[in-house]
Parts: sequence; C-alpha cells; structure tokens
Amino acid sequence: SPSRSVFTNHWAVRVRGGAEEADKLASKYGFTNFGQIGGLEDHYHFHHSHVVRRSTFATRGTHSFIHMDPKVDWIQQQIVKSRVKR
Amino acid sequence: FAQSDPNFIYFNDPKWSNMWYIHCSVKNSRCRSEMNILAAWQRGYTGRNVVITILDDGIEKNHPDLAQNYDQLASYDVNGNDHDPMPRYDSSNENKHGTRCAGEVAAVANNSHCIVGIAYNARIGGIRMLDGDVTDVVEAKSLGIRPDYIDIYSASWGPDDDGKTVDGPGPLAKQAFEVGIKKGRKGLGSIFVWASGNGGRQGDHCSCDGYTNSIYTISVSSSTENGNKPWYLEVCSSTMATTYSSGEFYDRKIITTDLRQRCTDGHTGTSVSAPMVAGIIALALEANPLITWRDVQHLLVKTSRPVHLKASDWKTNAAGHKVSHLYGFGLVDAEAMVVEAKKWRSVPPQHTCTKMSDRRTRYIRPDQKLNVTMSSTGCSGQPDQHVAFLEHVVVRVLIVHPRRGDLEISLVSPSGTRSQLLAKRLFDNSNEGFRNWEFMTVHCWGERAEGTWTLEISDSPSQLRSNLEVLGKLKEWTLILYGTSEHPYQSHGSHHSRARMLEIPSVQSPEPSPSTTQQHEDEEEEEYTGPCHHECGDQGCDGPDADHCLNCIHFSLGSLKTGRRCVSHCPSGYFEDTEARRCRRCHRGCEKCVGRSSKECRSCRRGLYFHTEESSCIENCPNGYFNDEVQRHCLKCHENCVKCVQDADRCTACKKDFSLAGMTCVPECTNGTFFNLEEMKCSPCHVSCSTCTGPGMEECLHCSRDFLQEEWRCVPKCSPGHYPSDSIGFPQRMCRKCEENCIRCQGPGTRCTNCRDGYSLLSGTCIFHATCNNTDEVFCDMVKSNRLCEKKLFRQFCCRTCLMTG
Repeated sequence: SPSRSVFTNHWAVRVRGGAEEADKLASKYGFTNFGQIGGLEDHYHFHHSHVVRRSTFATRGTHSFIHMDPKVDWIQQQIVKSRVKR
Repeated sequence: FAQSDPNFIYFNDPKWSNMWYIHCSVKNSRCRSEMNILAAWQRGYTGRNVVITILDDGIEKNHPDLAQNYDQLASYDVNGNDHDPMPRYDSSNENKHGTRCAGEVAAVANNSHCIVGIAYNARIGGIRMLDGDVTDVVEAKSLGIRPDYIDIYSASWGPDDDGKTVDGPGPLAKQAFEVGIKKGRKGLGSIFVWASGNGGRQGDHCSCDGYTNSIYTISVSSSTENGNKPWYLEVCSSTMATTYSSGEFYDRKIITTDLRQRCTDGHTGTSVSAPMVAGIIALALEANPLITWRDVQHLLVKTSRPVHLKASDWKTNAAGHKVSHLYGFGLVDAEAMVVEAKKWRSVPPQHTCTKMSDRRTRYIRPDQKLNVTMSSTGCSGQPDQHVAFLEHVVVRVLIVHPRRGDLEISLVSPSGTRSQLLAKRLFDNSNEGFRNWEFMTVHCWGERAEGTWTLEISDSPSQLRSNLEVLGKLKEWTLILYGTSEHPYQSHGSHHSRARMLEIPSVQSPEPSPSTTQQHEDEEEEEYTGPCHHECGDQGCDGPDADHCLNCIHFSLGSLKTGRRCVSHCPSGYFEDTEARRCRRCHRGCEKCVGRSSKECRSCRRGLYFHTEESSCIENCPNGYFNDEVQRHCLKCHENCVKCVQDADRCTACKKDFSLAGMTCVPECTNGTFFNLEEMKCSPCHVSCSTCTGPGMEECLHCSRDFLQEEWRCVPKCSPGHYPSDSIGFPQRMCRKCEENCIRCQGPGTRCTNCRDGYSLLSGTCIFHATCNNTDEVFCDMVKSNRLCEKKLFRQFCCRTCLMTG
C-alpha cells in the first residue's frame, strides 16, 4: 500500500518525438536515458544518479521539475514492488 | 499403463523413472499421469522450434541438463542490464527458482542428466528480473523482450499473498501485456502463462493478484498426485487449468534441475504448474504454430477435464464445460491439446462489450447481501463489439469500505453460473476499498452473453471491524464481456474435440445397426448363450469368465496345463507377445521385460535391482551405481562418484582427483588451495597453509614450508613460550609449549632459558620467587633429599631457598 512504498531513482516517462527528444529531456533535468521500455512506444526509462537509490518518500529536487515539463505526457517514479515466488 | 505399450519411451536420465506425472512405470501403483504427456510425445510432438522463456531470478545456462536447449536470444538480465541471465550465487541458493522452472519445460532428454523436460526439444531462455528491485519498468521490460522471437513467457511469481495485498501489473506492465498480445508472435499474440495466485500463506484470495486476473495470462493451478487440493492452493475464478504438483509430505514430488548443476525434487507450489503448462502449450504450438493466444486458451478450456481432481464446487456451465474455482476446467491433457491443435481453426476475432452501471451509490449493509443487476444485450447493436458467446468476463468495481477484508463478491451469469470473485480475507484491514479493481472469471466460457447479470456483494463484519456505523458503498461497477459474435467452433466447419466426445453422453459413438446385432446373436444361440467376458475375441466363449474364451482380444495368460485366460494386460513377470497375443514369462528375477532373455529385462522383482547397462536384475548394484529403492533400478552415481548410496549425490568414494566433502565429491585442489563450495572452484589458502579447509588462518590443515604449526595455526616462528620441534611421522614442524612459567626454552623439561615474572630460573626450571627465611621450618633437607624440587607439584614451595642454600 502507498504508506509502505519504497521509491527508487528510476522513472518511466512518456515523451513523443523519439529517442533524441527523450535524451534531450533527460539531460535537461540531470537524468540518464536508459532507452525505450521494451516494445512500449514513446516510453523511456530514466535514471537519476543524484537521487537516493531507495527512499520511503519521493525525494524532491531540481529533478522534480521534469514532472512539469510540457513535453512530458506521463511520468511515473518507480516504486519497488513486493513479488513472491510461487 | 504406458509401460505395456510397445511404444513406451525410455530415457537414461537418472530421474526419469521418478517422473510419475509423465509416465507410470509401475502399472498397479497409485501413479496417475493423466496429463498424457507421453502420449503427446508418441504423436511426435516434443516442442521443436518453440521458444520459451522463464521470467524469474535467472537461469543456469551451463546446467548439463539445460545447456543443449538453452537459447541466448530468449534470455536477458534486466536486473543487471546485460545479456547474461546467469543467477547470482550465494550460500542460501535463493536464486534457484528460475533454473528449476526451466528444467520442467525443456530439460534435455536421454543425456544421463537429471530429468526430461515436457518440451524436451524446445528452446529455453531465462529473463533475470526478480533478483533486484522489481518495478513497473522492470516488469514491462521483461514482458516485452523479443516478442517476435519468444513464443511463451512463463512466470511463477506475483504480489504478496499476505491476505491484505491487492496488487497487480502497473500501467507499463499492462501495456506490455497488450503490446505482446497484439504484436507478439508476428501478430498471433505472445502467450503468457502465470502460476495461480498463491504464495504459501493462508487467508488470501487470488483474485487480488492482478496478474492471474488478467485475460492475457493463462492462470494455472495445481493438484496433488491424488487429486487433492495442495495446502497452498487458493480458489480463484480466473484459474483456467491445472497440472500436477507437490502436495503434502507424503505426496510424490516434482523433480527438476537445480542450481549448481544439480537435480532436486524440492520444487513445489504452483511454481511447478506454470512451466508445465508452458511446456504443454509448446507441444501444441509445434502441432500448429499458427494458433493465436486466444486459440490456446480455447484449447485449454476444451481439453482440460476434471479426472479425479476433488473439488466441492465442480459444476457444468451452460456451454457444457465442467469448471471449478480450484482447478479451472481441470487437468491439462497434452495429447488432446496436440490433437486438437493439429486440426484447429482459429476462433473468430475477439469482441469486447463494456457496460457501466449508473452512478447511483448503493450501500453495503452488514449481513444483508447487496444484489445489483445489469441487463446486457452483449452489445448486439454494435457489430464490432457484439459478444454472443463468452470468453472472459471482467467486473471492474469502485467500492468504498472501512474494512476491505469483510467483503465477499460473486457474479451470476444470465445462465445462472455463479463465480466467486472475492472471498473474505481475514487479514485485510485496509480501508482503501477497491478502486477500479478488476475481477475476472472464466467460468462463463462459451455461455451466451445476453441477459441479466447479477453482482452480489456481502459484508460480514469481523471482530476487527472498528466502527459498524460506517457502511460500505458500491459507487459503480462495470461489466466487461469478452468473446465472439459467432459460435467459436461452428463457423469454420466442424472440429469436434476428442475430449468433448469423451465427456458429453449426448454425443455417442454411433450405435451398431440393429441388423448387425441381431445377426451376432443368432450365431451364438446353440452354444453358451450368456455374454462373453469382455476380453474374449471374435470366436466367442463357452462361459462367462475370462478363461472360457475361445480366443482373446488382447492376450492369453497361462498354459493349457495350468489353465489359460484372456487378459487386457500381462501381469508383472510377463511380457506381451503381441504377435502371438500371449503373455510370456520374463527372465528370472524380472518384473517387467520386453522379451524372454535376461537382456530384455526392464524392471526387477523386489530385492533385485535392474541394471540398465546389462539389462538384467542383480542383487547389488556395481560400483558407480546405487540401489534405487523406489523403482528398484541401479541408477548412476554422480559422475565424480565411484560409490554412492541412496542417491546419485550421496557419495561414499570419489574418482581420481576428487575428494569427499561431506557426501559430495569435489575436485582435489592443488597444494595451497581448497575447494570453495560456494564458488565451486579451488580457492587459495592462507599464505601460511599448504593445505586448508578455508581461506582463513585458522583453517589450515598443514602449514607451508618455513611455517610451523602452533596450536591451531601456522606461524613463521614460534611465539614466546614455545619451542620448535619435529614431530615423528609428520613432515610438519611444530611449536611445542615450554614448561609452565617458562617464556623461552630450547625444549621440554629442564631446558628453560627464561622464566616469566615472579619466577626465577634454576637448573633449567622456573622456580617461584617465594622465599622463606627458615629452612628448617620448610624442611629443606627433606625437600632436597627427596629431590622434591624435581616434582612440578612441590617446586613452588621454597625450593629456591632450599636449593640456593646449597
């Protein structure tokens, strides 16, 4: 449940315009673009090395402004999911 | 009874005879192998040209039983972001799961290693994605790896089943499913197989696992060998089919490849079942590579059947499918799958008909079931959405509730089929309710969509409920019907399912024509008129029993002297001479054989063991083999063992260049190294050791040159209080302790050269400083005359004075 979420320093971002556009957006806010997420068009995997790797709250900083960038259609900071082997 | 089948397949894989879920090697045992995998193989399907991957914690690609089928292109390491999916090793072997799953699917056959995979000619890969932070991105990436190359994705994991979690694929993973379904396998749709939602804990309901509740995943459940519910299994309306798996400690287990190139029968849970179904689907894909992801689900619905699976809620839905919340449509049937797949015509396109309730809030009163209905035409007015015949049914709910665990939800279809979408969950104290959570059922598969659908919600407050005043509310609910606008099977000509004919009495094999029956009867009128035993052949009989037959349908057993009777199968100790249709005795000591000679033995009588190499029964297995008590076979020891007991890995003697570590044969390491069990290689000892059991100083067995052994370690020179000496029979030089109170000496006894404080040196020994001023009083004379000072015990008593005074 949200109360126990662990935030990582990875983001999923939907940005149109291809990889170049994504690279530009990433570097603008200090992220590294790890490339498209599988077969999901326009979805990219961003990583921010200056944000703590794990945290129980979404850290705030200059990187947070990417959420407000007009070119960003959708963005999601990645949360660690608990997955059990069956 | 596969054994008696002349086409019986025999592999030399050591655990082949233990794979009860694939074949029955002993006829009258309780062995059940109704998954009919052997029969599918005998039809020639072994998974050729089909690619499967396991989403898990990695795959040991150099495992001797996987390497040959390993496919690098079906593998990736999402955790490490590289192409090597090898698992991370640690002392607890926690990352064994993926390798175990992979073996079930595609372990190589007949290579003298471990087991045989269900699709033992398929290609197998692994996607390492559980051994690190699992996020939406990680899952989406994993589900989207090479969709045009990989056919089947198998996953045996899911959200926590702590009984209070409601979780599933995030937005990216959902999109990855959809992209895979739309574009994967060049448009035929990737096939996602998921272990049904359990995790080994009680009090959960797997409808709160969003992966198994997705229409894109084939959710697989498990049954024990005896058809009982394994203790870990949860009910679920989205479960599609079942395979055998582990159960209680007395149930037989599933055997598979294990980490560190080993073999195990410790793989359990529905983790076992997902790869099994993945393997069976691979056989079907080999039979018909053009079947779509929905065809596969239809095939499973058509061919799976209840057999001996015990469930209190088996019911037949309006389309004639037997279904239960525990086992879905029942145990998978690999042979029926490949037979059906071979002649399968793709089902018509999928339509989706969505209807949302009005937004009027309904209160959910404790102990008063809330019934809300929705009439649906199946979108008959919109041709491209029209659903006449159902596949999946999804109910999306928006419920506000103070304690979610108190809720139970059911859905009743227009044909009256009830699906339990949610059961009460004791541990779920959450007040979040359900926010657009999607419950799914397959129980209405094949039924008509049109009619009135009823959603029932009941609220049974538990003691943990804080405030009964606060009522739950159903804000809105949406009914989503998936299916086809025309009958899925009749529009393309008939392809009747073998399974259906078996099951549905109304479709009978044609009755014999009356005239034939009459004629038959006439013939027998002068002779014995009663019915013949069913094993009697066409020459009839002269009595009702099997030994009255004039000839036999199958086999005759016995001799004229002892009396001969007809049997369907020859008992143990005999083999079936199909030409002569006679049971002939095996060689002495043989229980199963395919011929008379000792070389044609296949299994032995109690107390004897079948030695494959010689195909004969012997009392004790030779070196390099152990007596397998279960199947009474001589099974090979591990390749490094010269002798082993009870199991291939329980070695008692090793081959050259190997030595025993416990009961394992490990390579003998050169001097200065030891065999590191964790890394499975020789690692250096401490610099002071020439042989050791570990890297530390204290784990030396023998010291290096120029080192001496002092107590439990090796030292370059002896520490104070010790003197160097040789030890007889040992190459090792030792540091031995000097006499008590002596801090430097040249040897034992009176060879001390330095005493510790408080003692003084006297003729090579250390005397306590205590002095006394009256020698008489302390009997110096006596002490001296009796040479007591040489006794360690007395030395402390004024010897110094006595001796000093001369």
